[in-house]
Amino acid sequence: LGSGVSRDDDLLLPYPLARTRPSR
Amino acid sequence: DCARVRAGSREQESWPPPPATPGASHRAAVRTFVSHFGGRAVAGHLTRVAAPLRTFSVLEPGGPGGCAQKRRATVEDTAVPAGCLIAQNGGFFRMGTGECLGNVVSDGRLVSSSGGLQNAQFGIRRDGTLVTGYLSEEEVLDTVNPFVQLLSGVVWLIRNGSVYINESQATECDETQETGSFSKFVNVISARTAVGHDRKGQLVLFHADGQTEQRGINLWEMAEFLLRQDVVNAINLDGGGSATFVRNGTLANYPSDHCQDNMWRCPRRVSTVVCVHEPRCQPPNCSGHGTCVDGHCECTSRFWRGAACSELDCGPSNCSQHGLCTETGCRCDAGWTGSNCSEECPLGWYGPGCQRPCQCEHQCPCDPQTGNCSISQVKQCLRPTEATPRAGELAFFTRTTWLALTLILVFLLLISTVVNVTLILGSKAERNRHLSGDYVYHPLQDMNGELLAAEKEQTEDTCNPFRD
Repeated sequence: LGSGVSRDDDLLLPYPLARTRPSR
Repeated sequence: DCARVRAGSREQESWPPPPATPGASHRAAVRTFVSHFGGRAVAGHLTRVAAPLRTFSVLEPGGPGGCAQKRRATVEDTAVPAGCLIAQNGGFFRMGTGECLGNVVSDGRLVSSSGGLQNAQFGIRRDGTLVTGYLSEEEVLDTVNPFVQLLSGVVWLIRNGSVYINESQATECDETQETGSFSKFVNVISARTAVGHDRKGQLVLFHADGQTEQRGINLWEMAEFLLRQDVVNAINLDGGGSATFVRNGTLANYPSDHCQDNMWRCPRRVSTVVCVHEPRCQPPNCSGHGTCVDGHCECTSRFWRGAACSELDCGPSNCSQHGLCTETGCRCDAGWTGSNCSEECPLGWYGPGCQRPCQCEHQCPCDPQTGNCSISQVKQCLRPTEATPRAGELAFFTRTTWLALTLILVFLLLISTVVNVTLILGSKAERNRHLSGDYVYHPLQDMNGELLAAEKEQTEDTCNPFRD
């Protein structure tokens, strides 16, 4: 009973994707 | 978070395992709710699990090795092979690469370490202690009481019965970074999942359906809901389109990601999974010496003992110090035999368990331990070729001799007894004859010597009617 592949379109991320955060 | 803490101890709560209640049910209790948060109806599940040390696991996507291969898999695809009764998505992952983020320990295996990154952690140590909060790298890698299950979330929701979200933001978000995204992450409504434990030491899984900015709940509402359910410590796990609830291997919630055909909703391929399963044994395979039945090891051999069938026990004698306890019993050292290795080898045998026959000339006995045919014994040994009895035959011969000798002596004794009795009886009869009935008269002079003639004459005239 495959339900198909999701589009990963409901993103809930704690940190912004863009910046890689520098280690302090 | 941006801070890495390699060593030392951080802010965390450790909850010791409750005393074991043998026979208590370890079945998961799943509650379904549709509750109102700020006027919004939200559906979800709350699952409570007793004895989480044996009924809870963190699983890698698609099975062991999934993190190393940066695999992603739906919760169903990971949960079904693992036999999960209840499963939810677990930790965060990098969407582009599938990399598992944070710390991951799965069934006693350290899968990945975040190097001390300060995000919210939830884990179970080998002794059953439930740990919630922040961990240094050193604490994650502890070997004294190592983690057997561990995963990372973002935001410590409840600490020791109080909402801890503000403190988490200070710890888990770099103040220099625009906190907009972090703050939005905390306050936006969406589908949410969480893991924690209650005052009884039961593990609690939470899931609420939603869709970012349209349906669902924010972290404050989730924390309040959990507090009302007597949850003492809890962390927030991945949400949004990752929020997935699987029951008995089947999807049992309404995920928010769209399928390729956006008419429908499809469960996301996620990373790690939190799994509630039948009670497992520690270790699950009972150290290879038993079978796991309802979370208890039943040892296969009567010599394996202990909760994990990992202790050999051959009884109080412990093989009489002359052997090694093995799963088939005592394996005796050279020169000893018997179930407890308490018997010396019989003559003519030597070696471990006396399994080997002596190889000496003239069939001599040998050293029970080494099998050496010591010279002195050879001299004493008899030549079997001269048909002389061997030690055993000699013994037999001596025994027969003794027996014959004994019989002869007994026979002689009988003869002499009969003869003696006959003689005694004969003489008695003789004497009796004299004394009763027939008897013989003996004049006294025979007895007392010569009498005077006169006396004799006189005696005879007067009263001697009897004369023979």
